[in-house]
Amino acid sequence: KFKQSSISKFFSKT
Amino acid sequence: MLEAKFEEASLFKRIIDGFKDCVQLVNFQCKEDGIIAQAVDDSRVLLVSLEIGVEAFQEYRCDRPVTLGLDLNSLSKILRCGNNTDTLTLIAEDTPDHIGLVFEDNKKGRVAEYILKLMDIDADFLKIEELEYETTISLPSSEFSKNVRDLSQLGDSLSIAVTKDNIKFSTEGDIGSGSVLLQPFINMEKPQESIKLEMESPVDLTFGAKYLLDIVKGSVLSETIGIRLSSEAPALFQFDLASGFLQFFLAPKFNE
Repeated sequence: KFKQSSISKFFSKT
Repeated sequence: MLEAKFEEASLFKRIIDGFKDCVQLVNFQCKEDGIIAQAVDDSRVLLVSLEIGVEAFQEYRCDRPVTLGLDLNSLSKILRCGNNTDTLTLIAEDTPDHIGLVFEDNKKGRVAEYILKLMDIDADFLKIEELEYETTISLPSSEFSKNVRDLSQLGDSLSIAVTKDNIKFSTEGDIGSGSVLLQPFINMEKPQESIKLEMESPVDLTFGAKYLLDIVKGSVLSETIGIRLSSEAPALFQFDLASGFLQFFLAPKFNE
């Protein structure tokens, strides 16, 4: 089964 | 003071139509060198990044940086009031609580003015670093849209697998499965119909079909779409403007 990852994990806040 | 004039309102309409269905509240940052905007969808899976360069405008003036918090639903209502071939000028003061949108049909001498109230949007601005990608493909955006729309009828997830020889879109669902295999080729007469593939190592990634269905709406902006894939990073789907771009960064689904 696939699990959706989140975009927040890949980009940091400026 | 911001005064940004599009030669044709249709360009700004298409830009907004390209991403208004996945994000609603967006801060547009206007600076001397153009307008940028960024927003993440509510589920935090899709990041939209827009850049409109000064060259995209017939006239552009921005004396000091100004942020416009726009509700895209409201903005779309006003954009529908203008005709595609009207010029469209966006006007804002230095510390605005509203923007003006002026549509002009110079042939008829018709001028339509609208005011849109701005929103105070509390959104993080994410740092988008230059990511390392294993694979870059480009193909007609109509071809990409068709594959996404066709396959998403069958399944909630859609896989994009790239080898040195081909690109394969596939899905599996309750009623059955489907796949589309594309091979790179160059069309010399119509370069925009070419399918290009550059690959360092093969990738096979799976994405939520609902997000890809949002992304294909960007096809109104460009005849081609660039897709960059890596097993370690969100996929990048890019539509180029004459000056600027609309980018979608989509977090993949992982096999548990």
